[in-house]
Amino acid sequence: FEAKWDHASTLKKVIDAVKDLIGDTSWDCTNTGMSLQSMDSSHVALVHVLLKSEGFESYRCDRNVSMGISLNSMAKVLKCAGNDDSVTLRHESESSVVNFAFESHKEERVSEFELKLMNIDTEHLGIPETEYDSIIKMPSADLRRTCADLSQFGDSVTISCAKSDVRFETSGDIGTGNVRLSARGSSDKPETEIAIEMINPVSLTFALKYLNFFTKAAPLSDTVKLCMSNNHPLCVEFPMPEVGYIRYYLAPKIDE
Amino acid sequence: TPIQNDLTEYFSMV
Repeated sequence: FEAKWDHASTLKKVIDAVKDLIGDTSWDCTNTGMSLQSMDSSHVALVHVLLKSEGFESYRCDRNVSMGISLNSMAKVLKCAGNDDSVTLRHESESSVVNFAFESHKEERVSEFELKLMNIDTEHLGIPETEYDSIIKMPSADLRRTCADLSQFGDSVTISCAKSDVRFETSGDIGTGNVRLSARGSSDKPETEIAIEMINPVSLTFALKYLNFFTKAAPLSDTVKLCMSNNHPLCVEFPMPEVGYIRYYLAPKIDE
Repeated sequence: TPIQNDLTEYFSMV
């Protein structure tokens, strides 16, 4: 297996977006790309990352391999790469290590690191294709700010989607808060658009703690998609055009 | 107060 990115920045951001939620995980490498799927330790949230082979500068995977890696260790290794350095990952069949090589574009500096692989029992969840009741596309910075703001007031947020707006509400010991975002188009700046596709109105409650973990992916993508159906986990997708995506799934809180 | 549901209530292991 050998995969090369032109710039380390994307991989750095991917790892930063998921490491605090899942810790150790397996990267599944096939000829179509690298992916990981992992639940957090409490089995409330799930992360699914796909990095498509087309998104790499070069990519080769002769035999499918599952590489168990501590994401905190991977973050440490990637700290040694400059944002504009190229990154090459290499793994040979049956080897217990993965190699990272970072090269500056002027080629005057090359650094190499070897990370020990771990044995990780992977439990994959089957996620069915779902027709969601409401899909909200919005700037990822708006979601990050909304979740951070409401976290000051409560632990949970109720997200309610109606035809032309979406409302985020919370309450806690010191008071209550809500943020309402209205649909807005923008032909010259599509990344600032708020688009709501509603088949049925939805109202679901989620732990803000997890949403704040998810919005760590905001630096990867200008936009985010919230896919919701009543009595169903939320899917939060950060698309990376031509590269892949990060999807987070979160189980709702339900009334006792 | 609402209780936190588990993701495995919705998705099954494969």
